[in-house]
Amino acid sequence: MHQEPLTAYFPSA
Amino acid sequence: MFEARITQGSVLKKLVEALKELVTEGNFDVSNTGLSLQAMDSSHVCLVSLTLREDGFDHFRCDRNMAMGIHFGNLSKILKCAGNEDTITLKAEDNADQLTLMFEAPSQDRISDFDLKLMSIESEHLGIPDQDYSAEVKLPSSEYQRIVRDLTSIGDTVLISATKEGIKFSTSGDVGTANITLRHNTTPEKPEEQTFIDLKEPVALTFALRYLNNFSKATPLAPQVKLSLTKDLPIVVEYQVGELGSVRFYLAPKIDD
Repeated sequence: MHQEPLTAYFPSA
Repeated sequence: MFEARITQGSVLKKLVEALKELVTEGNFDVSNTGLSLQAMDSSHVCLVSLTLREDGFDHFRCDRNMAMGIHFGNLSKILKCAGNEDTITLKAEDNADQLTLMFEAPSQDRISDFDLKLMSIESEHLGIPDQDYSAEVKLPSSEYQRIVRDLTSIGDTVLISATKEGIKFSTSGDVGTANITLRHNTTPEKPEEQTFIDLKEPVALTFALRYLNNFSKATPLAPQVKLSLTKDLPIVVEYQVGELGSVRFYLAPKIDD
């Protein structure tokens, strides 16, 4: 299993 | 000119202790609405979002927006010099390269000030949308701390599943497996000892226990913690810090390769 970085879920503001 | 005074200085001490191992540095963004921080850990899978409202402070003044780059290990060293009962005042001139922290003992007979060198930090701000979650669970923060601590001794990851039966935390490792289920329980008289499960649809996600365990360092800040879960999205672990604001931790789920 792996984790995507949070930037994959939330756009840069 | 920025100036913020908080009578209950121990709150700032607890906040920094809760953050400093996850994020080494970040910008305190100050404006006339308060103080906020958004910082990711070095692997960018977890994010801390701190919001302290202007009206939660005993005095707050901010003439212009500033980003103050803070090394949390260094801030922690300074805050350790404050007494638990001290009033703490944060001060900085516009475009300052240092943040002054003033500690006043309740008896007013001891006043100290420390200057923390500020850093220039390039930080990436993420736009986190307000959204409805499939499951929101409020539970005693001490219970959350116990669950993640106990499971960390068994496994590396936890499957959190919320159903109408309750919320279940499952892990496995070399020694075997573990399952802990909490049910909706509003029987205790004290609200902070109750467990509320607000379920819109069942959801199950896997997370690294190391991070969930680290978030529980915020336990001294609040009697309750809220976990918010939605399929394929980061979990939110939120502590309300009295009337002052909140600290939220976001953690990306583990997904199959």
